[in-house]
Amino acid sequence: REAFRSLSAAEFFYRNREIAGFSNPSRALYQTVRELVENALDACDSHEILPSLYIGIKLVDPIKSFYKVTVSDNGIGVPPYYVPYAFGQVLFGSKYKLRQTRGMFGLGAKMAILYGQLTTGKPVEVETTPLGSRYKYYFKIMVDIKRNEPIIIEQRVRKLKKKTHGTTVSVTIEGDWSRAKNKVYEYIKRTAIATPYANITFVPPDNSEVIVYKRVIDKIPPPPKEVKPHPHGVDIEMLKMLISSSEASTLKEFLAESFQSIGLITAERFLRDIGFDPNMSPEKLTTEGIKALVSGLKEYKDFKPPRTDALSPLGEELIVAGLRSVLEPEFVAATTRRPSAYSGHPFIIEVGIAYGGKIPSKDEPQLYRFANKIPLLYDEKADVSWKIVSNVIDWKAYGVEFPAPLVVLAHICSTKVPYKGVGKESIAEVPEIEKEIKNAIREVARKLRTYILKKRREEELRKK
Amino acid sequence: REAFRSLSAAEFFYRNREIAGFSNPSRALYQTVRELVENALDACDSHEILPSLYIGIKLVDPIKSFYKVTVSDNGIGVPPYYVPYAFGQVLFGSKYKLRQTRGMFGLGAKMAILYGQLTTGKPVEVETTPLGSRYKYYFKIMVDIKRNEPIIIEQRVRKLKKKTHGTTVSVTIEGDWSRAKNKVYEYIKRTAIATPYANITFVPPDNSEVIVYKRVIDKIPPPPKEVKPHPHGVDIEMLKMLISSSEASTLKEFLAESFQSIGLITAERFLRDIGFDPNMSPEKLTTEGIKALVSGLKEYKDFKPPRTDALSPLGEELIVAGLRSVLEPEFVAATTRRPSAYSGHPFIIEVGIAYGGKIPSKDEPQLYRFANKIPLLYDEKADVSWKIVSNVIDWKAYGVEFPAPLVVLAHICSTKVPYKGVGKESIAEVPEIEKEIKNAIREVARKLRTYILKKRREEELRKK
Ligand SMILES: Nc1ncnc2c1ncn2[C@@H]1O[C@H](COP(=O)(O)OP(=O)(O)OP(=O)(O)O)[C@@H](O)[C@H]1O
Ligand SMILES: Nc1ncnc2c1ncn2[C@@H]1O[C@H](COP(=O)(O)OP(=O)(O)OP(=O)(O)O)[C@@H](O)[C@H]1O
Ligand SMILES: [Mg+2]
Ligand SMILES: [Mg+2]
Repeated sequence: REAFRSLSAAEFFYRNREIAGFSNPSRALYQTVRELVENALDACDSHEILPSLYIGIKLVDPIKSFYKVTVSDNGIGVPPYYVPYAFGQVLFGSKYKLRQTRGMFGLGAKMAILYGQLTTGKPVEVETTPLGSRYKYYFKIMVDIKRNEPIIIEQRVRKLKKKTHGTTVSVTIEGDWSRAKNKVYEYIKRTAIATPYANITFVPPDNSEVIVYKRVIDKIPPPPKEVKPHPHGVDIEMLKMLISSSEASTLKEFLAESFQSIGLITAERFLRDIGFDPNMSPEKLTTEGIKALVSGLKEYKDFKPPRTDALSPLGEELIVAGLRSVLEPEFVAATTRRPSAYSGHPFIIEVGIAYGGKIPSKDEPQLYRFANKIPLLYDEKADVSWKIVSNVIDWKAYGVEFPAPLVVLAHICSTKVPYKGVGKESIAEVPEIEKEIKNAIREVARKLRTYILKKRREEELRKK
Repeated sequence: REAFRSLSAAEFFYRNREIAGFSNPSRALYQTVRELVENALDACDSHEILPSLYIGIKLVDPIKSFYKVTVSDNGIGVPPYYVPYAFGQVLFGSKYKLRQTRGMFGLGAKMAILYGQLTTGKPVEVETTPLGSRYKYYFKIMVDIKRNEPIIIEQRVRKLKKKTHGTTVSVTIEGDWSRAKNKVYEYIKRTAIATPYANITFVPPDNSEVIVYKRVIDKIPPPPKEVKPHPHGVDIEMLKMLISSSEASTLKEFLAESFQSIGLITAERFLRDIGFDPNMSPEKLTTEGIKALVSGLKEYKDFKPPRTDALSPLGEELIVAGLRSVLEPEFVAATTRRPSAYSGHPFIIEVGIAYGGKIPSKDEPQLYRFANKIPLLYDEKADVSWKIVSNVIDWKAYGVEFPAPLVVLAHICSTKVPYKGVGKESIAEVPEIEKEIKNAIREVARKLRTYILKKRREEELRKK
């Protein structure tokens, strides 16, 4: 009487696309731009390439409101064998690793492509030259939704005369530029703040001027390294998977090889502490043994904290320079906190505060949110940073009385940003992260208070 | 240099479980209860069975904080062939239809089961007797995460002496009752308000008293019917899928059979209007023909509006009775709006307002949200209803000055509730829905104003 069936991952995200930010043409245009831009930037700064990005939106059918969105980069490119899957299979990608990247779901590009397919029927066009290759590969791809497989509409290869590398992705979607444009301009501007080592050119669809952000830093930050999981983030299923993919012959070698922050000596001491033979074979572990090992790993206090070379923060200098150039404030200060961790994932919180000058006065703090260098522009009220900035911090105690010209920038970078949804717009309330954001804001707010009090005293002296 | 791979749907939701509400033990305990309760209620009221539910939470390991959550119902049961998939395969279920149900993703039960697996290593236990069967089937199931397939740990059958039907599901998870209990009690209480035709017994884990909600209505509302899609909700991919699964030999028959609100005569007239031969074979449509048909279907004004026998609203009587019994207010009024639609999905907005009496005074309106009869308790500030209640409605104009004892109940029912996330906690900003919620609140707020003004006049007369 009930009709049972399964869905492919492509069917699921096609049917529930509003969950990924594709809820209407205006939001979809914004989301398409950002998914392609985030892929382009990852392809560059994960590989120590100074990014040069071209972003173009072209109105191709004014009656149906169809736009062609093109993003071009000088990144590492995509190996031709993987192009159909990277752009034609939902839940496929190269960012399922423990390393700070903008991408993490293996979904973003495909959502834009699916939305193009269902609104305009057009395939995505991908051109790519992988680093070191002398060929340019052209693909036209659609997603077979029922099977979650790529459909290659067309593919060509061309030999190049001069060496180059990078990727261009074009999707044609139904959009709404008039409703989306403020958010698109703001997203690109804030991306330029977060990536001052990138050249970004943006060509909008109406006859508005081309926007160019030239790089202001010629040195690329060291790319995040891939790390192994930290024992404090382990669970029963993760441990089972690590055991089945490990070739270690002893339990202590298994721990030292599979986890970060565990050396052979620590592994031996830990295992003896919880009553295991360090030289037993991992395959001999029973279900109860696995459970005991998981509890032990999560609770052991003497593992080193999570490594932070998997992270790439913005840095205080960059935050101050960015806020200064965009806002022209009277006061700017920033802090990059020491690394912390939640569930075995390292994270760093950075906060900047700008005050006065050309900042307009508002009834509430103006919050600029970033996560793994991505600007977050929607769902502000659902974000943990907003909860802290509006409800937890007592601004009066720092000399700020609303209405006030106050901007707060908050950046979280992590090997796993705890987004509330696959549309990547707001951050969930993880206790360790909440605590760090609060302390970071207080740290910078104290500097603001010093400045405000000093200014008031000078004001009073001047009156006498 | 980048390592490409795909994830199964089970791997994806295991890795990103906070997106489904499984972010920490307290939230996971709440989400586990609600996913099982929502399945139990669907199994009853979709099939005209007056629900009798048992909900039990048992502390099975105080040191590790493990709880066994059991939900038992007298619903339609699950055919034994499908039990392993229904409980062991992510994106598998019976609610992928155009009909109002609480479930819609084919994910909820599996998320609770995955969370149990990864925190306690224990399988889910399912007992079920399908309606009309003389057997009780027992299963112990786990999810093979890498393959997204069920693992049947154990299965047994027993012949029953007397006829019965229903399902019992038990998962053992790491939880946090002290942090979750307020929300769990509130969820069950509000569920009882929304389903006054259900008997609900709740046995909490500490030695607190057993909570019993006895049914106050002995008549079950007519269950929602399954309907075909409405032409205004069509897209290119949907039309292609409908064509490939249709056996109709003419285009007009294809439209009349595949869509609601299109009869053969309307189909013929519509097709001639947009320049198609009504008698051509659907298989002969070109890609351009499909696109033209999609535009035509979306824009044609003369199709009947979406059918509403796919919906089952609460009703004004029920809302008033529920608010009265729970809040003991001075004033209560409610409205069930006429059906509306977004993207071809019919929806109904219902609003209730309660004021004064035993309602405590607060600085803001107190909002009770429901969607397809499910109470929504998290992410209030991200919900479209909150946006309207706190920012759009001018309460002063209705005689309400804060702090005030004001409760607003908002219910949306639809063949597709536009949730913001798979955790089903807040509703996205769909323009048609926003407009309806606003008008529904205004309609009931006008009755509140009449009451408040009348009371003030009486007060003034009494003073003289
Ligand atoms: N411009 C590009 N240059 C190089 N590789 C790319 C580019 N765009 C996409 N890719 C590859 O395609 C994969 C899939 O991209 P997609 O956006 O769908 O997922 P993702 O970026 O891994 O995760 P997310 O869903 O969080 O964005 C990426 O992981 C990357 O390997
Ligand atoms: N108590 C129950 N009685 C009868 N059938 C059930 C019960 N619990 C689950 N099922 C069946 O198992 C399927 C899967 O349940 P699951 O909760 O995973 O998904 P869903 O309810 O369809 O959607 P959602 O993810 O939105 O909850 C259901 O569609 C239903 O057919
Ligand atoms: Mg991406
Ligand atoms: Mg369900």
